[in-house]
Amino acid sequence: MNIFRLAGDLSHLLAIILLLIKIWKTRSCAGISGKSQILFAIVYVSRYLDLVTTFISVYNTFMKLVFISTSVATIYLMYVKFKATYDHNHDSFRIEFLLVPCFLLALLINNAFTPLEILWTFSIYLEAVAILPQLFLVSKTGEAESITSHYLFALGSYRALYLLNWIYRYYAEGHYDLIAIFAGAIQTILYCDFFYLYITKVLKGKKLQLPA
Amino acid sequence: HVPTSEKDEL
Repeated sequence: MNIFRLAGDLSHLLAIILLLIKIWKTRSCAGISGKSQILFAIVYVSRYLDLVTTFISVYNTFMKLVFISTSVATIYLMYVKFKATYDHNHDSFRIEFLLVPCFLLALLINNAFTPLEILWTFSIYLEAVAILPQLFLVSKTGEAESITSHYLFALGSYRALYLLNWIYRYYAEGHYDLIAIFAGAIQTILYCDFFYLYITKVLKGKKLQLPA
Repeated sequence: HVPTSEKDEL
């Protein structure tokens, strides 16, 4: 564990908490993509299957359980409790266009051809693109509430901090995982346009609004 | 490569 890794995990946790606060306080999931949330739930479940096979640390187990349970809770809030506020019409991204290619790629490019390893690889590829339905929703509506912007910023920062963690680990421990690094870089790149808008608009007190 | 059993990252 190094400072970048810890900051990345905390940023990830903050993102999830911000999202839950937004939905709970406003009693609404408007502006949030249920499709992205479903993809994230698939990511956590398929990645953390090793919870039942391997014990790594209390921290590791705790965080995995938090990520799985909060993503299920988010889906419950969106599709059951605050269903009426869900922006169904704008959330029209077809997730099978992400699920199928990620799974095929995981079958082709993986570290070992075993079920757990393929599902881990699939989750890494899927996580890289799981935010696309959310970004698509923001681009369709042309704006995002500020708390949604903070959520997206924290979520994007998490993988960017992991990139620093991987650079650190490469030099400090000689450790690297090309699949994670490649997918993490793609994931971070997808947020760049949003980061730019966040820094130039939201941090200056303006609403995140896309140019018409 | 790192086997799944040794992956400590989240």
